Amino acid sequence: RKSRGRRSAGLAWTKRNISWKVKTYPQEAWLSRETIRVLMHYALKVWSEATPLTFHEVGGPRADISVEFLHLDHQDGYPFDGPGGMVAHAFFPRDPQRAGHVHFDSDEDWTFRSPDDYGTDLFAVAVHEFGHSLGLAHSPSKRSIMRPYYQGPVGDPLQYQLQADDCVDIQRLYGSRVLHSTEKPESSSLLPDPPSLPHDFPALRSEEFPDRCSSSIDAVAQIRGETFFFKGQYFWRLTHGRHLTSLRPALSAAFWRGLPRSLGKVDTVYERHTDHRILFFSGPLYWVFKDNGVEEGYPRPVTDFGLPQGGVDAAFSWPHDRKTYFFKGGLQWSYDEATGRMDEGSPTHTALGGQLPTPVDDMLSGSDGEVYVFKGRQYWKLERHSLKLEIGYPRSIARDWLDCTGELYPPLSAPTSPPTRAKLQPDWRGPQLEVERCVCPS
Amino acid sequence: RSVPTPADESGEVVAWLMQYGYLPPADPITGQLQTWEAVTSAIRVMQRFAGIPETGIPDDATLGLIRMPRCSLPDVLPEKLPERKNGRLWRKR
Repeated sequence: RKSRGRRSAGLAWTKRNISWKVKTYPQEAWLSRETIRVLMHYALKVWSEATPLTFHEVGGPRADISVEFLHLDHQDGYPFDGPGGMVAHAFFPRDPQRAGHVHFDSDEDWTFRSPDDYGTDLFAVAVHEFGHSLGLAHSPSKRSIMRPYYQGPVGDPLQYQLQADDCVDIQRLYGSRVLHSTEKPESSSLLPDPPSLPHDFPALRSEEFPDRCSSSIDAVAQIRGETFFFKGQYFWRLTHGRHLTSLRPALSAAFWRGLPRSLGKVDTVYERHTDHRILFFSGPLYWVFKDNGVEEGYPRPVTDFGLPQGGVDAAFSWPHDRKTYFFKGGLQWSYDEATGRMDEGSPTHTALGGQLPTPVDDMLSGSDGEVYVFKGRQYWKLERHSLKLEIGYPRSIARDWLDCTGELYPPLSAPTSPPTRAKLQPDWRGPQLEVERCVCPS
Repeated sequence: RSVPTPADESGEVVAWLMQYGYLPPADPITGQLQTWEAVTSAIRVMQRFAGIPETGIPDDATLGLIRMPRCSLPDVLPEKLPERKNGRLWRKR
């Protein structure tokens, strides 16, 4: 989590929706202003195709990325040198004064679709420079667009795609678009693709699904290293790198085949360490899933575990001692997955009692044995072996896990009446676009 | 004293190596010339980064790259310059 904070302060943009504009054009140029703007659009598109970033052109004075064609010494520490030599430069996101500034030498013969040996291909150089604007340094790889030497045109802007090295490098900073989109997950993902929705399935309307920045959470689970947050009939999914795969939640019953569509909420979910089955608990019933398909014969009553008929609040399977702990109110049960039996003496008064408000909403054991406790819109972290409360908690689930960087509604400390959805839903379209003129770039 | 770099012969190379981060800028206080050893190892680093034979001398392949149009950002990003105590350069091991 901390590294995320550091990342945003250093090498990468924290926002995903980045504005750009061409601030000045070369005095004499072969290329028209429209062509220059279109080429910039496509050069940025190259990077947005590999990441969750989106770029939009603005007409007003303020833009995150501003492109200028400048001459010789232009007072930024990197004077140009006339035709040839230095052709362009751009500054990293961490540069306090110059982040987003992209400068092209106006003395170059900027070309588009010209013979390789004539002029300097503007699209190729622009892709390179925008790589710097997003945080990439020069690369020694001969195939990389981030190689410092101009190597001629890179082909048709409409067809151009990043080399693998460059994809890896930029996704290290921003994650990949596939994992952050609601499009089909990559075939390499551990859990198979969700089935297509049956025709009678209720369509997803934006006013229906919960807002991740203001909701409490019903259940949390780490499954195959990915973290799932369940709320009502939906869930959000975070990648291994803890990047939210989509701002919009997915319908649980559409992904977890066999989970009833009518299920209002899930009490707890965990991945069983013995056979990596995934167990869902809701009220008096539980389901066992192999990957994301339910096994034959489920649901079954939770009394199979020796649990009370009413079900549980929370559970987590602890790799540390390979037991699963169930919680209900102020009681806890410890269940030995290997023998399939509840431990002698269960239930006991929960050890959490003194440290945390009970009942909790859910608990999660992290990959290196730490345990997180979730209640309402806050969470606590327990030390690995001692399960003692770590200092600095509770913290906000929305801010630390679900990518809500803005003001949280309502503020965590002051419980207020739930605000209207309109107020809750942040405006993802970015700043108001002041349009001077529209050009259709494709 | 180390042999000073024959500036007339390779001023362009030294300037280029400093421009792109392979050599620290010349010391403005002492005006100390870049030693040839430093230039040689800087050329090797540049040749390695460019994927050409590491000869340590400004041969044709190296000069060809040095004169090639390119992005003006350094290849070697400025790190924390070595600390300076009582006038001597202390390099971290």
